[in-house]
Amino acid sequence: GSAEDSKDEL
Amino acid sequence: MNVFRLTGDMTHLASILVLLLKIYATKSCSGISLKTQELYALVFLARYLNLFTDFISVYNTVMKLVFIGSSLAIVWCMRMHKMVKRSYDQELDTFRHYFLIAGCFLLALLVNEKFMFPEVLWAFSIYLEAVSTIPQLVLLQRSGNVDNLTGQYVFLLGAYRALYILNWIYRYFTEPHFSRWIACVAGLVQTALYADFFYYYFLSWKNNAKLQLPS
Repeated sequence: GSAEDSKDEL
Repeated sequence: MNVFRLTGDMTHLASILVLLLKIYATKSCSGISLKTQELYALVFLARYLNLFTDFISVYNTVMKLVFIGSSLAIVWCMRMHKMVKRSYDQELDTFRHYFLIAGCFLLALLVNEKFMFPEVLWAFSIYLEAVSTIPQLVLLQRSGNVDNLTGQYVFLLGAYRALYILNWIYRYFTEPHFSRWIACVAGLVQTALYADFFYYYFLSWKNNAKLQLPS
């Protein structure tokens, strides 16, 4: 889902 | 990683280096809002909680440490370093930033991707970053003339999020399940706040004149 991968940015 | 995001991160890093240069070289923080620096330290602490739990890449970890470390060092410098804190425009830096913190936290409780502690804090950090520059922009308008390094600092700080918007557009078209509407809307607000600063910064560059913000 979007919640997990949204942490790949600073 | 795409060129927009990498350029954005480098622009963000450059803004911090310019600010560190200004404080270190001139031993002065005149024109710099301590409240904005405190808000940025809070933004990084709230957003990078997963620093030690989720390893994404060496780059990601190193940059998070640099952002947290530099923002805390700048706040420490402006509060404790005897020479630097003497040049702090305390009587001009009076924006009530605690209202920004409370408002963003409330909004994060209401609007987030998942009602989980890390997600609420992440949304809080995104909203807070969008408004963090307000005390700094208010201070610039009150202090009239802006020294070059301070002007460059604010310009780079505004430009980095504009590059991130290009990054989100790029990822939207190249990644199937890409959805980052919270960061995108907040990023648009954040960049829009710099609109008039960008205009006067461009004028000062075009006319090769001192940066003057109308008070």
